[in-house]
Amino acid sequence: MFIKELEIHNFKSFGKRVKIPFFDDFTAVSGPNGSGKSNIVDSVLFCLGLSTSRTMRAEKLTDLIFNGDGANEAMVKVRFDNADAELPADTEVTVARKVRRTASGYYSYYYLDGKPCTLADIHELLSKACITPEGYNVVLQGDITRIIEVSPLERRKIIDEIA
Amino acid sequence: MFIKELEIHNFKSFGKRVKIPFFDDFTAVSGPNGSGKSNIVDSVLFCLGLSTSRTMRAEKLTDLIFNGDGANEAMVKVRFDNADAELPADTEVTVARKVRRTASGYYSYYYLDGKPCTLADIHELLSKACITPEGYNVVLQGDITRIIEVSPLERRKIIDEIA
Amino acid sequence: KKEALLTAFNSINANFKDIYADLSGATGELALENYEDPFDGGLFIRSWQQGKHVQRIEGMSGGEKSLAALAMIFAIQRYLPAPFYMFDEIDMFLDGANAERVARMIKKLSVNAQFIVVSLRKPMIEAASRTIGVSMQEGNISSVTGVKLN
Amino acid sequence: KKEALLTAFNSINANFKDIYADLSGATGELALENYEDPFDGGLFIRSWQQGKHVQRIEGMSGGEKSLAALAMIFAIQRYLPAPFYMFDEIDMFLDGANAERVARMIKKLSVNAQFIVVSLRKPMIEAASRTIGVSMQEGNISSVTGVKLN
Ligand SMILES: Nc1ncnc2c1ncn2[C@@H]1O[C@H](COP(=O)(O)OP(=O)(O)OP(=O)(O)O)[C@@H](O)[C@H]1O
Ligand SMILES: Nc1ncnc2c1ncn2[C@@H]1O[C@H](COP(=O)(O)OP(=O)(O)OP(=O)(O)O)[C@@H](O)[C@H]1O
Ligand SMILES: [Mg+2]
Ligand SMILES: [Mg+2]
Repeated sequence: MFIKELEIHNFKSFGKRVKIPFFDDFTAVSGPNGSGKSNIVDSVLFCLGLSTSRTMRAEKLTDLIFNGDGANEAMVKVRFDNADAELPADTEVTVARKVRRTASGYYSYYYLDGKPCTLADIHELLSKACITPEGYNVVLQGDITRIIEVSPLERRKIIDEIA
Repeated sequence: MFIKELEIHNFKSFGKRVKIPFFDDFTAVSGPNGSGKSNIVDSVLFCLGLSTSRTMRAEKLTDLIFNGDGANEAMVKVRFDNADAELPADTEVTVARKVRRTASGYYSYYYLDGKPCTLADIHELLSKACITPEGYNVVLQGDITRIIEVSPLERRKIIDEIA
Repeated sequence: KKEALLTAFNSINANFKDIYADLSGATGELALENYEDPFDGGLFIRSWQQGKHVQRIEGMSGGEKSLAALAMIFAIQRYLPAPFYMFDEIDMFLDGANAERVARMIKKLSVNAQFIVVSLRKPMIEAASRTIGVSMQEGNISSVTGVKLN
Repeated sequence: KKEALLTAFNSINANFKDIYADLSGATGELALENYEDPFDGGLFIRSWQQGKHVQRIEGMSGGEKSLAALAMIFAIQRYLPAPFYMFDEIDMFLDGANAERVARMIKKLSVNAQFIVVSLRKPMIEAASRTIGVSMQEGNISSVTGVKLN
């Protein structure tokens, strides 16, 4: 299983709809400071429900909506190639998430192959392929420094979570 | 006033006596990871009494003595060119510091132009040229990250110290 | 609970020793402060070269520290393999030679899993199969400028 | 005490605006949370490009944050000038263009003061007047391998 395509619209600095193709080996992402590289990583964490808004450098979820032209909804879609049936699902699986700003706060919706579902559904499905919020498969900018700077006690807690 | 020469012996990874010439403009220091670059910066902070052992990544002062061949004393000497008389002293001023391991702990000696003196003497002299422990003229590896990660309150304290 | 921690620790430590030797050429290990009651103590990262004293991660240089932290992350990933990995500028503190070693290790691991690595450094970009360029356009909008094949 | 803080703050802020515009091409400022009683609040670093919303340092990218932190350090140094400066890998998070801008600024400042800058990046090494090479020899002993003139 691997990420085949990422579609981002009005999430953080992606004010225009963007579709990014990915392949099943080693892809580098590069560009100037502030161009949006870390926002791509954040968009995957957001869509798969793997992180809190704190790890995405935002105070509240609505800060993730593009703040350029008054957009009110952010959308991210991750299309997985599941030909190797690592997930108990079709040969292609799509996870999507939307956050909409409302007068009193926000709505957050998750979708699995186009049908509304809950975060728990997504977590259950992804855990079959060892993708969990505590997993170390996504290393954010600054995580390396954090592992070095924390106390030995904090560092042990990393192993506790995994055990 | 500027640093004209740095002499290091048995300080951290400098097990052999080394004399490094410096000039009055822009000098880069480069080399592989773990080769001793940051130790050069630490040696100046150590000699001029500008920092605690914590900022030099050591638990206690004797950890600064080269741990290779059983050396018991670390020595650093900073030679300043004072031709512009920025310091109220000769045209050349030398500050030196030694730390010696003893059975019960350590001795730490400061020298000004070869004569023993106290840390207070050194601080008083250097403060005439705006070189103080709170000053921001030495930026250690990781200081940039610290300024970014600290709380706004901690950040304001930087200005408090300067005022 | 203690059993589970010790099993995880021993297996991750075995991975760490392997990977750290590959990445840095020195010997290293993870160590628990208190093996009798692990929840009572912390976890150390230690390393030593031939002839050098054992040093804890606190006394290492910036680059040596980040290599040790990376080895720990890779050791955890070997224990709990995932189908895809995303790394964001993990090579910032490394000199050219170490950045190349890390890039080569990722290249090897990418045979069995997908790796998406954000980096500004040449060794990483050159080791990847392709590079996706990102840039800021009019109105401060990010866009993907294309995929360069290596 | 409050007077002293406000005087220092205003002067450092004026420097910061100048230097940040030079380094990043955007507009930025330092801001106190509580101007009436500064000791009761913190210090923010804010920046905005034409058309972009004002953002605090917390929301910036890694490179943008380190440029803002550097501008603050340079602003303090302009307020309290010293005869020599030592920087240890201040350019780690910067892309090529930003690393060049910082190196150029140091080159300009080195006319009036001595700068000793530890760096692994090309833009900094190329801007310096000379480079001192450091390496690890037998028995894990550091040595200075020579001075290369640029
Ligand atoms: N909701 C939002 N709307 C518009 N722009 C946003 C939003 N949230 C964040 N941004 C902007 O996204 C920009 C890019 O951030 P990102 O962290 O992805 O950069 P980067 O490419 O990783 O840079 P670096 O190399 O410095 O780490 C920031 O300048 C930030 O202002
Ligand atoms: N007392 C000591 N005796 C011998 N070696 C020591 C002592 N203290 C520190 N060292 C060694 O000095 C080495 C170099 O450290 P330093 O931090 O100067 O490297 P660096 O060149 O700055 O590397 P980087 O590019 O990774 O920051 C470390 O590997 C450390 O083990
Ligand atoms: Mg980034
Ligand atoms: Mg260093």
